[in-house]
Amino acid sequence: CWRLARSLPALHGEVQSPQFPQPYPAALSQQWDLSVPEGYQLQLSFTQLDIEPSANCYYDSLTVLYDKKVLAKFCGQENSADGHHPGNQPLLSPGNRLTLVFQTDDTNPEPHQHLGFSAHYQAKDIDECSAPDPEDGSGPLCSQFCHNTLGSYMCSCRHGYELRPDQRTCVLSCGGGIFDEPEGTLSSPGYPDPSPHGLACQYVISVEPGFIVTLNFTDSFHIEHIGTQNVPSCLYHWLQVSIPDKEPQKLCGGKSPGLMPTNSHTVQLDYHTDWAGLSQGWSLHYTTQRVQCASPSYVTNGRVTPNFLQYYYRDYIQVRCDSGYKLIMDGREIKSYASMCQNNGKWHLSLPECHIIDCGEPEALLNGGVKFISGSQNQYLSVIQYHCNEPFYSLLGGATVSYTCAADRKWRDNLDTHVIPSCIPVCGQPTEPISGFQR
Amino acid sequence: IMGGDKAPDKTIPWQVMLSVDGSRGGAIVIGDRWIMTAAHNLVQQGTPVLKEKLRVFVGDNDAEKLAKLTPLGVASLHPHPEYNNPDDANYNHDIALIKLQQSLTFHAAIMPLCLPPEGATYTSGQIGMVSGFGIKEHDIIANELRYIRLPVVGEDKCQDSVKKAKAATPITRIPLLTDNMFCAGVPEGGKDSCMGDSGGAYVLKDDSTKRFWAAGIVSWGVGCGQSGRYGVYTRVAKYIGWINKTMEDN
Repeated sequence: CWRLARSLPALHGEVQSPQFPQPYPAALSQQWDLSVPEGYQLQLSFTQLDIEPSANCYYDSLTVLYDKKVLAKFCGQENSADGHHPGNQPLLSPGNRLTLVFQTDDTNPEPHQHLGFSAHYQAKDIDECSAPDPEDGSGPLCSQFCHNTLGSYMCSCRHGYELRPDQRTCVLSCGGGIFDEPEGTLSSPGYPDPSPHGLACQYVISVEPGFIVTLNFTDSFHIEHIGTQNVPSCLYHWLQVSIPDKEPQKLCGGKSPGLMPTNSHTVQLDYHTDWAGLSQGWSLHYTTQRVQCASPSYVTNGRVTPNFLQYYYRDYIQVRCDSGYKLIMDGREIKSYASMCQNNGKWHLSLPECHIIDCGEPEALLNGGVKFISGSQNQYLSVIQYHCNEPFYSLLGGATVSYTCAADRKWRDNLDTHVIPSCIPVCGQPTEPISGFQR
Repeated sequence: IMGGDKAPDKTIPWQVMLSVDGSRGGAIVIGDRWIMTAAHNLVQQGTPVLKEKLRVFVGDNDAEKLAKLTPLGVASLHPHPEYNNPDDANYNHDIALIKLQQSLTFHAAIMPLCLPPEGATYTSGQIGMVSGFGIKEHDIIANELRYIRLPVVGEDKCQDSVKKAKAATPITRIPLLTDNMFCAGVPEGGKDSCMGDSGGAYVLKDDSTKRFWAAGIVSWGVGCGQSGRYGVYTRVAKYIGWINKTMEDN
């Protein structure tokens, strides 16, 4: 916390005559300048006042002043016949300050020793709003709503109006600004009442790129025009519709433009009235639609999902190839494909192609061989058959020999295994038997 | 092989010829990376033979032609761990495996021999066949692979033969005949395996599958082809567990 360079006046305090509660000295002239913060009134309450009474408080007195103007002059004692005692009534300053002047004469003829006075003061909030007029008499303090606050006040305006820079008066609001919601309603100031004069209202509808705005004017449309109804000239009052990369269009007359597609994600509306004429005003509801992308073409041996009639901004498509086919893009295989409709109405990736898969050369079989039974180039669904070099090797009993190029690019047998068979040596069976006939 | 015949080409395609410092031995192809032989071919006087000194030849019945071929690369030698014969008197567990560096490709001249079938039996009198490049008649080493058909000899008969040999040569330590061995041969002599054949196969034929299987490995004998004496062979059926484990572990 910073210590303030100048401390604010206190909200309350006490003031007493010299030597109180002892009798005050003679021949005294003392002044107190009391103050509370701006926006408050100062209320002074006496807890005791015992000053030598005299007519008009001629000898000893306590004078209360505001801006050199005497508000009261006190002397005497409570319930005394002489003097002027404040009693229990507090004294309220017109402003936030008061001056007290305590004066005593040279003598005190009475045997009674007067004690002087003791008082406390406090800040009391001013209800500025209850003041009938500001000081300059220019009208109500707030032209519409006034809210009292401690030490101050503030003004506010009804819906459709906005506070002027003077912070007191309200003016009809254009309701302009930026409209970035996906849909909304705009209307001329005060609609359906006639538009005020001297308007220069700007409305900007600006939604996220990828969405396009459509304006839908209500039937109740009237902007002062010159010329015929069919060919109005928007000379003095107009509503100008500006779409990027297009010529601005001024609207006026009594015929509603109705539905107005803009094909843009931003639209600016400028409503102008001069200081004469009459425009009943206008109102419109705007909506937004997602930008449309072209429907993807057919992918041979594959399919595009999801299958929509139309595709819009942020729609995703995927391409999946039929079983046995692989995704190829720009000559290279890709694992998956997904493309999004962009905010410019174009797909972010061009469509891939589906090419048939290839199981590659079948694994060579040691002491055996492999031959193609059907298909070629090792493509999907090609069939090969393994064999062993007979009679020195044979397939292990039960081993399968036919393998088909499967969708996972492996040669698989009818048991779905991709392990090739083994050629087992044939033992103990010479091809040339020892023969002899001699006994 | 004494009293046998020359084996025509490709008739005994599992035959392997081993050579260590000029001494010849036989062995058997049992897989595309494994060869089986007698342990005493790989452990001589209690000392293991270096694998670099072992030359392994396959694919021909002519020893001279074989010796000109490039020997098969040997990856490792695996004599049976319980074979312990420093004094040439204990041929128990006379079996070993040789692992090759490269796989063999089988064809008509190279083919593996089957291992004993489950529950293999050695029936006395059953005719088997033994082959090798070892000594034939008149102490002449065979240049071409020879074979002979010999019957399995009953255990009692074989034990008697060994006992008689012991009795006849009291100062010579005749090896013991154990359950891990069996005998084959004819009592009248003249037909037998001999030096240079050891490690080769004594094969029996399975009647149902018509396949030859390795019943024995040429191991030892008292002399060769002598009357009343038989050749002693390692009983391979006893070692199926060790063979499979050794191949799996290596």
